[in-house]
Amino acid sequence: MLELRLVQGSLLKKVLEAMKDLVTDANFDCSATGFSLQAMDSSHVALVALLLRSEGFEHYRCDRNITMGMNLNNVSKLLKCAGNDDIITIKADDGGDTVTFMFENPKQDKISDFEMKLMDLDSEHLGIPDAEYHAIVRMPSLEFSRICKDLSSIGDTVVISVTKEGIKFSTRGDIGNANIVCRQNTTVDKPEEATVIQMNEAVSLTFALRYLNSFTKATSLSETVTISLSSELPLVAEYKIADMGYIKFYLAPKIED
Amino acid sequence: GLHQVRLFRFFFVL
Repeated sequence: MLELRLVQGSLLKKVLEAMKDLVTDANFDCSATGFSLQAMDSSHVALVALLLRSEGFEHYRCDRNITMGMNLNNVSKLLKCAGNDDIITIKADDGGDTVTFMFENPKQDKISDFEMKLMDLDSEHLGIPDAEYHAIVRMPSLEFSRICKDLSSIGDTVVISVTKEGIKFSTRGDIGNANIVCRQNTTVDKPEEATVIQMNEAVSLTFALRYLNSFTKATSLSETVTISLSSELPLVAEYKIADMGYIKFYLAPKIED
Repeated sequence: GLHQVRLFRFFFVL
């Protein structure tokens, strides 16, 4: 038996919005640790890893580990029926082939439930080795989103370089080229407005902007994003989900033949 | 030129 009650239901709505364009079908894994998901996009270039820790739920019952295969677009459609202030409860029976989403409005005078058929998915769960990153940059998530959007109107790929000077985003296209540099800036009113650069070694990697733009759908989940880079490794963009966990996106670089 | 690498190059299938 599985029963997860999330008071801040809007978080789940945002999580689905952040993932549904990148991944079509995915297995949600439920264990004593929490509610999690790992899935790749269809071209196996990008990966999303979600964790909502059990402590973040008002009520968390998971008698045995359950894997639930779902079409994320369908889950997103169901969650659009929940109000932003609704409490969301996810229920499933062990060995069952359905999941139920229940929505309660704050006044507790409207209760909706939606039952959805689960899918049997063959998923390739990837082992991600721990890595030492050459550079870790924390910056406002809205700024990162703006940069990816602006540069994609000029080019298809971005070179992200981190030096002592800052983090530089460069692109080139038919109309010309563009460079945006964000310097470390910790003299801000609020810590979430800071750009903080931790660099062990200068790094420069090329990525497809299309995927980075897709990752920025998670912007509403967190005011900051942490970008980790190492030469010869996928980029990690992490959006922390307050008190609950994270959504991390991995993106393989483009490299010289 | 540049080519897009897949994640399998860095991560292993469990």
